[in-house]
Amino acid sequence: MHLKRLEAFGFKSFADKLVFDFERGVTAFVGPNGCGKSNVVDAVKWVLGEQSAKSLRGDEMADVIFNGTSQRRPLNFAEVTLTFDNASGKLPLGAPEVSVTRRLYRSGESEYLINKALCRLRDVRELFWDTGVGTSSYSIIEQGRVVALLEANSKDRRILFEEAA
Amino acid sequence: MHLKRLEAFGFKSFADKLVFDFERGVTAFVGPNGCGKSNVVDAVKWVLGEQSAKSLRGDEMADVIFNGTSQRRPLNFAEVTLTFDNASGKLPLGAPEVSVTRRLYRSGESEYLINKALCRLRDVRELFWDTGVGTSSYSIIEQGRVVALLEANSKDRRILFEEAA
Amino acid sequence: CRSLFQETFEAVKLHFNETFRKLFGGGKADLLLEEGEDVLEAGIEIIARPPGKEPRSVSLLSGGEKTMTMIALLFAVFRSRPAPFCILDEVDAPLDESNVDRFNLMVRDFLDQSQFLVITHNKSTMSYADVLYGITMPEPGVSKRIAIRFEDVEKHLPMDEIARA
Amino acid sequence: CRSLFQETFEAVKLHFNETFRKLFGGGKADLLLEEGEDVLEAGIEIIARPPGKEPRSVSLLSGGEKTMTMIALLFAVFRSRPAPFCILDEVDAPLDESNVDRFNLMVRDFLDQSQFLVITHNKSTMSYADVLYGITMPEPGVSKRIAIRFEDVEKHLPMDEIARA
Ligand SMILES: Nc1ncnc2c1ncn2[C@@H]1O[C@H](COP(=O)(O)OP(=O)(O)OP(=O)(O)O)[C@@H](O)[C@H]1O
Ligand SMILES: Nc1ncnc2c1ncn2[C@@H]1O[C@H](COP(=O)(O)OP(=O)(O)OP(=O)(O)O)[C@@H](O)[C@H]1O
Ligand SMILES: [Mg+2]
Ligand SMILES: [Mg+2]
Repeated sequence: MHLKRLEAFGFKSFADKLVFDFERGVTAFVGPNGCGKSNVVDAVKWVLGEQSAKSLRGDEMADVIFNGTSQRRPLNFAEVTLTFDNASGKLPLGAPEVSVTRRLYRSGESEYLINKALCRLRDVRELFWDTGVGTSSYSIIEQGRVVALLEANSKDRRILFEEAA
Repeated sequence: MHLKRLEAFGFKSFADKLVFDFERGVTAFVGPNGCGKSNVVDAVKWVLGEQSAKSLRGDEMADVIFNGTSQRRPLNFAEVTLTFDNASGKLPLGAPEVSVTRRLYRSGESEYLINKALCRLRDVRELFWDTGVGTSSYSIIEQGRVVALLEANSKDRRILFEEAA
Repeated sequence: CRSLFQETFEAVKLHFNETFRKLFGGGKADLLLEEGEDVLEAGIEIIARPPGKEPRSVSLLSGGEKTMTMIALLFAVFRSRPAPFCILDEVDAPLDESNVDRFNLMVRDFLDQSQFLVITHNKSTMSYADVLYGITMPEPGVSKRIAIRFEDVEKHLPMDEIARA
Repeated sequence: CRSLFQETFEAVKLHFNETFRKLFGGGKADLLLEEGEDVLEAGIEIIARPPGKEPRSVSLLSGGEKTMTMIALLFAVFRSRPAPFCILDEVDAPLDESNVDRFNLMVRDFLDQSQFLVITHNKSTMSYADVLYGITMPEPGVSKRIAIRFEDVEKHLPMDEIARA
């Protein structure tokens, strides 16, 4: 059950639609500071159901919508779609590919879709139940997280184990 | 008033005496992880009077004394000497060079010397009064400090200004 | 719940010594649950001893050694609870050349069970990747994806030149 | 005391916009004292706008942008309160190639009034240094100083080979 594709539009600095296709193996993202590499990580966390704006480096969830530059106006919604290869059948959907989409409008309205059909956040969570996918803190290591784990006191470190357990 | 020389023996990983001579300009320290580069920074902070073991990455001050390896026994004291060029006369001592030495014995006894004459910690502090030298937090930026300053809340950041003021 | 945590903890403990020894080329590492507390509340203490050294506490280790220790712990958790994919954002930043190699070799060891997305500024890490995506911002504030070949990176072409290629 | 802080704050504020614009090649930055609080208690808020971008808060900036912003602030403090020497331990770790250059050029700007000691793993930073010291550990746990020439570093000789040279 590996990642096939990530599509993002209106999410943070992705004012123009961006598509990444993934192979098995190691994919490296490179580029200058501030260009959007960590925003890709945020997009994956977000589409999988991240509820904490702070963990996406924002103050409120609307901060993930492209808020304009000196040359471009802000956009009105953010949308990310993550597509998985399901040849192994691990995801309980009987489809060879499974895509999850999340949309957030500036009005605050929010939508989730599985294979383009509207659903609830809870359905996304149940879909990935027991697969090791989710906003699980041990398989997504954000920039600065290693330092944070080192400085965490011994009680905070438990979270890493609790998520894995 | 620039640094001329740093000598360290028995301090952290400096089990063999180490001497560094400095020129004006930029001196870069390089080398593999864990070899002693940041220990040089700790040595400078320590000889200038650092009182917090935690700010030297230890639990107690005795942690700065070389505590042995699988091949070498621990040492009984740590000693660091920092020598300044005083041609500008900024340091109120009428000497062309000024050296500050700090020694710590495992017994807990501690000594400070200025130009090899025993003195008190307070004399070292007064020597550098108003020169911008000291354990001032804005001219010694330890590994990880930039990250800490970024994550500090707005009240903690004041410390940077208060030290400079 | 208590036994599930205990089980996970024991598994991670076992793998941690293995991953640590692999990343450090020797030495040993351990995990301890704080004594006198309920298994569901106790903090987790990390013991790490790089080859030939006798550090009294993890805090005295260098920046790179602490990072390698935490990477070993994360891979140990991953070994006990595999996930389909793992995202690592700039974990190699504090590592020297040989540690970057050992980190990347460990990533390759895990490829049989997981897909990896890594974000990096490090040329050696880029050379280990199967696919390289560049993310740049020819228009300020708007991310753009570009194809990158490792040869362009090796020649030290600045990202904006690669973008025009 | 209150006026001394206010004076320092105003001076740093002025220099901050200058150092920021120099490090970012444009944009603007500012410092604000929290309202409604005594000058001696108020926290300090950082406003940072890289060229062409409109970030709503510093938290949304990238790892490298945050680091450059904090480096600008540190240099602004240094400009208001010069010190004879400045020690920077691996501040360049999260920076891309062009930001590493701009950081090193700023260090050179300050050389007329201060001496710099930098610790780095970055070859570009090494090329800017006037003197290079290598610190290695041929015997585990015991630091050793070695002379390094930039040509050895450039050829990517591993540190232990350079040590034998
Ligand atoms: N809602 C938003 N609208 C527009 N731009 C945004 C938004 N949120 C974040 N950004 C921009 O995205 C940029 C940060 O991108 P990101 O963190 O992905 O950089 P990066 O490539 O990881 O860089 P680094 O190498 O420094 O870590 C910032 O400049 C920020 O202003
Ligand atoms: N009291 C001590 N006795 C012996 N060794 C010590 C003592 N205190 C610290 N060390 C050792 O010093 C080493 C750390 O050195 P230091 O932090 O200077 O490394 P570094 O060169 O800065 O590495 P990095 O590039 O990873 O930051 C550790 O391996 C630690 O075990
Ligand atoms: Mg980033
Ligand atoms: Mg260090």
